[in-house]
Amino acid sequence: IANRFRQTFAAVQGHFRAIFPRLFTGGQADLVLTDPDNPLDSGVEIVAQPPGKRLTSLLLLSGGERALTAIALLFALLKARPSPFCVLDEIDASLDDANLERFIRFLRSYAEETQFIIITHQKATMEAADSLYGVTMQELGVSRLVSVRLAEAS
Amino acid sequence: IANRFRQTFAAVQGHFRAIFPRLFTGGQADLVLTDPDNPLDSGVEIVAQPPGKRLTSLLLLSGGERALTAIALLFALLKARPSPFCVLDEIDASLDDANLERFIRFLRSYAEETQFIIITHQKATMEAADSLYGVTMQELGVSRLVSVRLAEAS
Amino acid sequence: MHLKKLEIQGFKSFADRTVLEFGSGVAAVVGPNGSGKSNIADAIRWVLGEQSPRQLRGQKMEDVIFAGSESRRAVGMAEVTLLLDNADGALPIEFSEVSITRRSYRDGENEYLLNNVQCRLRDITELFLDSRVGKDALTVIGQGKIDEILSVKGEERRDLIEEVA
Amino acid sequence: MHLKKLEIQGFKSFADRTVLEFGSGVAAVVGPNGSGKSNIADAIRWVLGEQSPRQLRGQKMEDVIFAGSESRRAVGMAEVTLLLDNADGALPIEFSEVSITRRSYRDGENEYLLNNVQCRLRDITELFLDSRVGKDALTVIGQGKIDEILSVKGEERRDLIEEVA
Ligand SMILES: Nc1ncnc2c1ncn2[C@@H]1O[C@H](COP(=O)(O)OP(=O)(O)OP(=O)(O)O)[C@@H](O)[C@H]1O
Ligand SMILES: Nc1ncnc2c1ncn2[C@@H]1O[C@H](COP(=O)(O)OP(=O)(O)OP(=O)(O)O)[C@@H](O)[C@H]1O
Ligand SMILES: [Mg+2]
Ligand SMILES: [Mg+2]
Repeated sequence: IANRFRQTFAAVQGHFRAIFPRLFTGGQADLVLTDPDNPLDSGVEIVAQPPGKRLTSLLLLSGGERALTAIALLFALLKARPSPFCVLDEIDASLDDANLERFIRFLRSYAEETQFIIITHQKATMEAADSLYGVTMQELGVSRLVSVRLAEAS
Repeated sequence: IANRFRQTFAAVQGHFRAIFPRLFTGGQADLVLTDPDNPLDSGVEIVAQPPGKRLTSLLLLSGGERALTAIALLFALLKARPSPFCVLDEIDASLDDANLERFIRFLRSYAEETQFIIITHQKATMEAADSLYGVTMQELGVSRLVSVRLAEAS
Repeated sequence: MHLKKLEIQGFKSFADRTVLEFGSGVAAVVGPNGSGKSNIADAIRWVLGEQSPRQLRGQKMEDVIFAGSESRRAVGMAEVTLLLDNADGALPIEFSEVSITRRSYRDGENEYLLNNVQCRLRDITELFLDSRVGKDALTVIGQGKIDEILSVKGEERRDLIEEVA
Repeated sequence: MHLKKLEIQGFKSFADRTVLEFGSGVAAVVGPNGSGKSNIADAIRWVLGEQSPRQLRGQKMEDVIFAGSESRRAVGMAEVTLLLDNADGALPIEFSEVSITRRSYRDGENEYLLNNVQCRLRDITELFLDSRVGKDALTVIGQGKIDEILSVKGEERRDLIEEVA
């Protein structure tokens, strides 16, 4: 058990170290075991340093930087052990246009192994999807599906 | 003291009842004192019912409905006692286009009494502002102001 | 394994039977505030066995059953079915298609079905055990919850990695 | 009363002296993720007397002083000045313009100035007492904090209304 955990931790850590600088176009990040001798009881700390900035605590990161860091970790976990499908609810809400583009590129590249269902209000994400499902409450209080043409969605 | 509180509570409650249906184009909302006999110790509960829906707990409201309900309360407090200025940090992030338009209309109407500084990524909010301040980190890690033309902001 | 179809009826704001058919790749769900998008994410988490009302933004499990609207009466049952393509044999069961169904009644009674045959919740959780799909894995990241990966304690993050192990 | 100018130097990511001049109406602050927008909101909350590091997204008060970057060394002092137009006499002081300044040093020392004359924090909080501006009133609604009005306990919501009374 402990060995399996160590192997998986090393894989996720490796992917996280590689994905973070690609999402942030620079900088570095790491996962650290707080108690490496007892992996099954240890905590896992996240270290994140956006490009050009001093290393600081996660608290000082901006809203968008925190979301992008969490997304990097999510992709690292998916890379270590791909999941057949994954539902994401407005995880792109706080990203600016440049970070949104980079996130979308990642999503597309992971979509070969994992089927994604992403709930979003961002037009760029809608345009990058393979299929679009519109939900509406034409009858107030009752949800129904409608077909959506991109021009009217958002 | 208790009288002043009762008067202010009644004013905020009245405004909240009036503003909510205008922001949601229907429905109703209320503020309720949990212990009306002891106003200075009482809690204040929020009741919100979007148009066409059953009255349910705040928990079941959607992300955008919660934000819009909180915005209605904020405007009710500002109406009861206008504040000279108010800083709002991405309070429009979870609103869809229709709710965003209604929020912006409200903001504009309150901008006569209150000066607003609003941090946003939403283009519609930028377009509705009287002035635009761009913040950038051309030198990584160091913030600086830049002048912004609307076409490039977001 | 991938998702082929999701059928929802009487679950939260989906009073009428609603069917979503999925292909591969990225499916975007869009619509106005309060229209029922996050309720779809809740339906997937629920049919995979979620037992905590708070994870479904409710106070009691009954909150998932359509409570009525201005024009409709409340219903007595919520039902969600997930149809999965199992041609790759990822799920340890003989079928090339697997459907799981959950029903819940106002008296608190829950029914689970595997390929339309009644079973226990345990049968469903065991089926998904090695597949990395389930209510606890990263299968559903709720609205506003992405930040939690950063704010939970180190031990909880370890659990995330253990699940992946 | 309204905001005329905000000067920031050495506060968080604003290593260089930065001046924002405000007119009336709605001012929008825009820019990429991590560029320093929320730090401006923090600067306003700070100069109005905020004492809690957590309200400024830090762990200790020293976290507000520019900590350096790849190309710059850390500085020893953070300073923010807020210039207010008081032509309407909303603030109980003889001047038609009022400036408040806060400085903080790495040794934890804080200085407050009112129209460039050193004063105590109490003098500033008393000045704003009846004006409905201040670190606790609704003057600054931080990122992601709008939802808190709904999720706090009923008693805390009463406090909000009492502030307004
Ligand atoms: N049991 C129920 N019966 C009827 N309606 C319900 C039930 N549970 C939740 N709802 C309704 O569902 C709506 C919320 O839907 P949901 O959270 O899916 O919206 P959304 O599309 O995600 O919106 P947003 O874009 O704002 O996040 C609420 O208005 C709520 O009243
Ligand atoms: N004391 C400090 N010294 C130097 N940099 C700091 C300091 N405190 C915070 N920062 C930096 O400021 C940045 C965050 O800025 P801020 O939160 O204002 O971004 P933002 O423009 O609001 O972004 P978003 O759109 O993502 O919310 C972080 O990258 C952080 O490293
Ligand atoms: Mg939602
Ligand atoms: Mg911010």
